[in-house]
Amino acid sequence: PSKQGSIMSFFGKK
Amino acid sequence: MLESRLEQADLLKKVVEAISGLVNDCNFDCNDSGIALQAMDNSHVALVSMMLKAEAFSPYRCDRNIALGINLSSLTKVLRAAQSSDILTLKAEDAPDVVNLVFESSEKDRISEYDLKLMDIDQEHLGIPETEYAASISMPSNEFQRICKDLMNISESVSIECTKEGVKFAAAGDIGTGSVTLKQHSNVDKPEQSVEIDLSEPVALSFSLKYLVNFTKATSLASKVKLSLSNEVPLLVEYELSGGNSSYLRFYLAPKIGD
Repeated sequence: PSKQGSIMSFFGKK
Repeated sequence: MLESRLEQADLLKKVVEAISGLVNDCNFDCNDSGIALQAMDNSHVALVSMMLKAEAFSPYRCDRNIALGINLSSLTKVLRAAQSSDILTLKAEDAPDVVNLVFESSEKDRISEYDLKLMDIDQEHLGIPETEYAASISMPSNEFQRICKDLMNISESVSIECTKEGVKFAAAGDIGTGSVTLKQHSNVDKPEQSVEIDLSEPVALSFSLKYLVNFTKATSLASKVKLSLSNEVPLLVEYELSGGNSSYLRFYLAPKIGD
């Protein structure tokens, strides 16, 4: 089982 | 004001088609270097980043920063009126309510003109860090599309493993398992058929195939696609646009995380 990561946890808000 | 003329309406038609499955509304950010777009999908799993450089247009003029907030399904409706080979001109005032699109047939016997209403979109931009990827794979775009579609019949996710032996796409599902392995090879006569693998360390990551299949709607934009991977960072899937002026359509996809 695996969870889908969020793109926001890798790329911060500008 | 913005005034930008594309030799082939097809380019914008295909870009919009490629991203409209992921994004509903987005800003087209215009400045003197070109037209850029960055948007996440609703579930914040994928990010689209497009850059159409000023050199992709002739002529291109944009005096100041203009954000064109566009509903992509509305834009799709308007672009349906453009023939693929039409010349497309986009025009907008400095603080526009509408963007004006003019389609000219190559024979110049017909000019179509549309004004598309704009929306205010308060969009947050993400900072994409410069990344030295551990592996990058350049391969035929149609091959990548085929692999994603085939493996989606097996499972909803794919593992991508890149070693010096090659790149392996593998899926495991209820009905069984499947995998496709590509080795590096060059085709001198048809360079677009070559597979190039640039590896500094082995990589293994899992991704949702639903998103990858969505990205491959961009296949007709470029004969090659470049995949860039590093462990524990989003995958970058990149299509070059309009040859040689560094315009691009990039998709980033967050990996699946094992628990």
